[in-house]
Amino acid sequence: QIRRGAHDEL
Amino acid sequence: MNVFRLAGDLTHLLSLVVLLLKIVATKSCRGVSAKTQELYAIVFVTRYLDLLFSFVSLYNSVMKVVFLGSAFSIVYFMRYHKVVRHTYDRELDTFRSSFLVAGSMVLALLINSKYTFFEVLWTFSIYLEAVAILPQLVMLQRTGNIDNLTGNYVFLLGMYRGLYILNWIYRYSTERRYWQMIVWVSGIIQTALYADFFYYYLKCWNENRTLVIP
Repeated sequence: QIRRGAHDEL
Repeated sequence: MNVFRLAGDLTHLLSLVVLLLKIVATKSCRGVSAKTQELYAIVFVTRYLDLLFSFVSLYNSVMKVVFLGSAFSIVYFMRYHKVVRHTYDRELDTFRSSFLVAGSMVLALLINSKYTFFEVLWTFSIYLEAVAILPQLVMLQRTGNIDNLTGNYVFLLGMYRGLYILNWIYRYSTERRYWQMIVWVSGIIQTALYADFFYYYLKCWNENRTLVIP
């Protein structure tokens, strides 16, 4: 599942 | 991952190291707001719940654990450490932080991109982080002479937010379908809150004197 934008930021 | 994001994360990490260093080395948390630190602990817990069910990268997971650990360590020192807790200026730290929590929760329930338990909590953490520095900024105004480590801690936190804005600009111009309005608006408000502090920090640094926020 590809997570949207800022969910891969801290 | 781009250079702005990496620099932002490392600055954030450095700010926490500086704060822990101040507390451990001087056995004092003078001038530090326990309310802001508790808000950050809430921010990290509600945002990093995804540690349990989603994996982005080893880097992300390690950083999340480090941020959580440092936030709880700082709160532990300020509230429970037998020496440090007596240096906490309770009477200068009077900001009603419960209003920030309640306001962020209401806003997260009203404005979010998906109405699910984890998404609402994640959005709440974004809103709460934006205002979590307020008790600290108010406390700095009341403290008078601010020691170097405390001033540098707040400065590094502000730098981290500024670098994240550069990271968003970079990602927006290089990635397709990268659009994060909730995060952007909150982040710009969060960074703007530091403007006043930055002004006095740089002014005092330039004049080579102790930081005082009028």
